[in-house]
Amino acid sequence: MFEARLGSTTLLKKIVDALREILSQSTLDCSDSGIQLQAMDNSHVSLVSMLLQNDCFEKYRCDRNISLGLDLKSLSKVLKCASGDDAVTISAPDKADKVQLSFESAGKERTADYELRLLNLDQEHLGIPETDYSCVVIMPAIEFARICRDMTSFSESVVIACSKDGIKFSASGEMGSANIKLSQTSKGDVDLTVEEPVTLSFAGRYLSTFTRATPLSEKVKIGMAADVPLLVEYPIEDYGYIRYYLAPKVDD
Amino acid sequence: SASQAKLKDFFKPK
Repeated sequence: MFEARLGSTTLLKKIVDALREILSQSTLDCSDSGIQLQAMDNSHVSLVSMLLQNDCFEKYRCDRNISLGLDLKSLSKVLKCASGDDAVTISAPDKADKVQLSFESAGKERTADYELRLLNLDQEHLGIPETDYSCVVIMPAIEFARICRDMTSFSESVVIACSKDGIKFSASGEMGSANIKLSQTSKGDVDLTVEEPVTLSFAGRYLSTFTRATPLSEKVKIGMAADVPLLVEYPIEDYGYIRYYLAPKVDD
Repeated sequence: SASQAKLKDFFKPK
C-alpha cells in the first residue's frame, strides 16, 4: 500500500507545472524515504530530477517500493478540479494499475476522489556524478526567470559567463544583442562562489522551460563547470528539490 | 558554430 497526504494541493500543482512542459509522461518512484523522479526530455538534452522526502507529507506510508507511471497532462487536469487549499491524498495498492487522488476541502465538508490510469513507462535512468561546480550562483528565482525570458527574445543561444565579478548572460541575434550582468550585492540576494571562471553556451528555450518552477522557491541555484551540464536547482521548502540539468552547446 | 550536446555525452545510463 502506498499513501501520501499533502496538506495543500497548491504544492502539488506547482510541482506538476514545473515538470509538464519538459515531460509529457513520467514515473514517480515511491519508497519508504519519499518520492523521486528522474526523466529526460524527448530530445535527451535536458534532465529533471525531483525529490520529495517523506517528511514533506502530513501522512506517508509506503510498504514496498512502487513506481507510478503518470501522464502529466491528465494529472494536471485532475489537479485543476481541486482548490489549492484542499488537502490531497495520493494512494495506490501494491501492484496497482490505477492511482487514486482524494481531495478534502479545508473545512472537511467536501471530498472528491479521482482515479488515474497508470502507464507502464520504460524510462531510462542516468547516473548523475557528484560534481564540484567551479561556479555556484544563488539568485532570486524571479530574476532568473526574467533574464531567461529577455534573452530568448534575442537569440536561440544564451551564453552564461561566470567569474568573481559576477554572472553575465548574453544573447546575440539578427535583431541585435543583449547583455545582463548581476554582481554580488551586500544585500545578499545574489551570492557567487567562484573557484574558476566558466563560460558556457546553452539553448535558451530549455532555460525558459526550467523557470516554470519559479513559484516553488524564492531562490534558484545555478551550478556551472567547464564541459559539464548546467545545474539549475529549485529547493522545495526544506523537503526536497527539483533539479534540471542541461547539456551545453559545444563548438563543432 | 556550436551544436547541441546530449546528456548521455556526460551522464552514463544506470
